[in-house]
Amino acid sequence: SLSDKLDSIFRKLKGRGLLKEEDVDAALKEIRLALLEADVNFKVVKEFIRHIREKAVGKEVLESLSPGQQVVKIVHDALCELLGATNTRIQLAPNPPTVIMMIGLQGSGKTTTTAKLARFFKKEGRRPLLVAADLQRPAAIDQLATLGKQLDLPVFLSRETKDPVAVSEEALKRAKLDGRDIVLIDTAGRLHINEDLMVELKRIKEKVSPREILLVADAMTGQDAVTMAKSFNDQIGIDGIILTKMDGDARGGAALSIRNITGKPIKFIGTGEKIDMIEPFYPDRVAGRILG
Amino acid sequence: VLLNRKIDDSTLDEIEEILITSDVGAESATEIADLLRSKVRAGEIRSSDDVTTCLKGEMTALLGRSQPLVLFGERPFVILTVGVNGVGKTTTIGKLASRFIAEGNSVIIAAADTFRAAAIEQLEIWARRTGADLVKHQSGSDPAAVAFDAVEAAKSRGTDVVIIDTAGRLHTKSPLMEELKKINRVIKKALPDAPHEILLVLDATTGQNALRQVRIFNEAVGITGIALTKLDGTAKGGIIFAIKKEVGIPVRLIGIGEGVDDLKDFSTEDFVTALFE
Ligand SMILES: Nc1nc2c(ncn2[C@@H]2O[C@H](COP(=O)(O)OP(=O)(O)OP(=O)(O)O)[C@@H](O)[C@H]2O)c(=O)[nH]1
Ligand SMILES: Nc1nc2c(ncn2[C@@H]2O[C@H](COP(=O)(O)OP(=O)(O)OP(=O)(O)O)[C@@H](O)[C@H]2O)c(=O)[nH]1
Ligand SMILES: [Mg+2]
Ligand SMILES: [Mg+2]
Repeated sequence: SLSDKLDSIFRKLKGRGLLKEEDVDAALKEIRLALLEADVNFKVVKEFIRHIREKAVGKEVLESLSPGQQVVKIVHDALCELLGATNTRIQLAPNPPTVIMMIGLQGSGKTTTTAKLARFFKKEGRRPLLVAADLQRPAAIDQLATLGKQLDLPVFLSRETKDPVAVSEEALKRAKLDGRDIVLIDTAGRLHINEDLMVELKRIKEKVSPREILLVADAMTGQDAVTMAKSFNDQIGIDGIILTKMDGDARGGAALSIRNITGKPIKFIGTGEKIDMIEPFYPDRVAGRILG
Repeated sequence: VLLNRKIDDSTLDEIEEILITSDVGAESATEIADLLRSKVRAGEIRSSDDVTTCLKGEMTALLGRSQPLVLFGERPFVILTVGVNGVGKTTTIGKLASRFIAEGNSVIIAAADTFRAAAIEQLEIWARRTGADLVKHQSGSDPAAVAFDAVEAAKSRGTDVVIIDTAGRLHTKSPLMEELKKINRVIKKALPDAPHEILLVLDATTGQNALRQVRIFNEAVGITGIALTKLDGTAKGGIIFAIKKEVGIPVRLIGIGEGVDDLKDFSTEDFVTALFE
């Protein structure tokens, strides 16, 4: 484990003493490696290591922990602080309905997560409306319709149009007529470098004024996490992040990268394929997992 | 990005950064950088142009020659498609079916993802688009039975290729990996030489976890080829170096978009060039 590796670096250091610069630098090499292996972005790691170095050098070695454990604690606490955020609840709009828009790369888990959130809100006593605004992927409408049926929740869809903006607008009108207080819009997966599709997202945003735009990202995403999250945030503006497939064994460094580059809170994690497998995000659990 | 100038530590650091941000992995990136460093010290590399040439040469040698997907042996040729959730299995099958049909083959697609919402409907659309036949059962039925029926149908109709779609599954879920082993065994009951290709689909945006996926799927059913999807994005897919080094499984195909024609044979040369763009 990282703790063991760091213990061997600090073997010469006993009980009372200060964490010396050269020992800390040796430890930082190991920590840097651990973070890169965990898929934390290269530049984010660089910045983070610099931040840790400031915190660790010259610190007094505590009686209760080995020096290695102490450095791990400094790193773990710093990770928690960076990952954590205060605003992790979905914000409701002052005037209903609250519109929530799900965006992200292809296959990240948007459609499944849209349904998971709908179930979550239904359990809280709300009346969500699901909106099938992915008109491009084969059977995307059927996928959301099937999930809506499982939840006994209405799904707004249209097989007539190819315009997701029109579908979203119509869905909002329908939600107001039917007294639905939450509108969850599932959009097609897209690349942040596809200009037309990013314009399409902007147009949906303009027309329905979402209270929350959530970036749905795969926990196993590698170095590209920073590029794509920054691009989505710069072009569309995101309010929060949902990290999916956390039931796998990916270390999840993408969480730190995306949080760091966008400054936006991670609100939920997906923990399975079934519709009830979504949980609020706990920074300390993810921090421990990133460190490995 | 590496303009012709004298080699120094900062050049080699830059190279390590390019490699790491391409998902090559910290360990492999350091190995490659160290190799270059020793060549610089030995005087084999003088300018940074040399470095680029040497680097591309090293990486090309590491990946080896391309090994495309070729139909061989008795028909039907059976391809079992596997991988974790959302990587592009179903879409890749649609693209493959289209390619085989364009080459004059008859194709049966087996809808053996009987679990996920609208998985069968999604594949029905691809079958219709490409002219492939579809073998499907009810949603929720036994995936092994679908695979078996598809191979049996191919045998009786004289179909050239069977491509079997399976549900996305995380390699960490042992009941799902057991189900995959069962699908594989049942295919063999229908045709002892099948599957002729067990194709693992990997997403180019995936980081170091791709290596774990390869290891565990390989242990479970034996992977004979990899399809690397979503290379039309900004992710570089550098993890394939570590994969090649560890298990030697060839990347056969790359996905470069969501359309039916967005499938190319893997080319080592093109991949290495794209890595440094
Ligand atoms: N194990 C696991 N699988 C998940 C999770 N979330 C989604 N999935 C699966 O990931 C795959 C992709 O999910 P989708 O909801 O279709 O993804 P999407 O982002 O809507 O895909 P596109 O619309 O094509 O961009 C499916 O097989 C889902 O069941 C999760 O938290 N854990
Ligand atoms: N940009 C791009 N998108 C792709 C590529 N291949 C697949 N996709 C998209 O990725 C998403 C998921 O593709 P699927 O074929 O449903 O993936 P899957 O592995 O079958 O998913 P599950 O069955 O849910 O595990 C879809 O939106 C596809 O259009 C590719 O090469 N490039
Ligand atoms: Mg979707
Ligand atoms: Mg599929």
